[in-house]
Amino acid sequence: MNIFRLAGDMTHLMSIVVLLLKMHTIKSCAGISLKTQELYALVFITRYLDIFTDFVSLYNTVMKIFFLGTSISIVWYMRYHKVVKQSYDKDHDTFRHYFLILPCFLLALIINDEFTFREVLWTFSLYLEAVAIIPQLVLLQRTKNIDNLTGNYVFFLGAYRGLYILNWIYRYFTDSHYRRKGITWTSGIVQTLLYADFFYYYIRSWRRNERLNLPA
Amino acid sequence: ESKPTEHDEL
Repeated sequence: MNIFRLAGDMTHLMSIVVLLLKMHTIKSCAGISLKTQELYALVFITRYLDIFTDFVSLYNTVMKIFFLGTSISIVWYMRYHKVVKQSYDKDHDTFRHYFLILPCFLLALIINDEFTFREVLWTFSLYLEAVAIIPQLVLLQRTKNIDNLTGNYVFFLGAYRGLYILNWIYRYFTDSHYRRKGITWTSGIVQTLLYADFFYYYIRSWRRNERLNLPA
Repeated sequence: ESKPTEHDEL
């Protein structure tokens, strides 16, 4: 475990804490895309099928349980919590997430490291994670007043994979047992690039001390 | 020999 990986995991964790904080304390999910949240739940469910069979470390297992539990409970909150669901911006969250799921699944069937049930699903989860933010970014562009918690949530979520890229570079040079992981790296780079535009406006609004607003 | 794909990251 190097500092980049740890920092990546911590920003990922932070993003979820920020989102849960928003839902728990102000009982609101305004500006949050349910489509994206459902995609993340699917990402973690398909990626962490190994939770009961492969033990890497206590840290990994605990984190996997955390990501699985929180992603599913966030979807539950947005769909069923009688207060939270009222703030869900259904009319603007119209991206068809099925259009992302199907191509990712087909791609995982074609391009994978090993044609097994678990490996294909793992690969699918990487492809899907790379693009899962798209409905959220679309919703942000349609949202007039993006609140701080939502902006920070997306920022932490984007920073996480960017830090993982630094971790991969570090491991590539320092860990002789570390293999080439083309699928992971490519997906991670695509995932981070999707945030480029958002990062630009996020940092600009932060420096100018202005409210975050994405141009349409 | 270890598996072709080991997933030790999250």
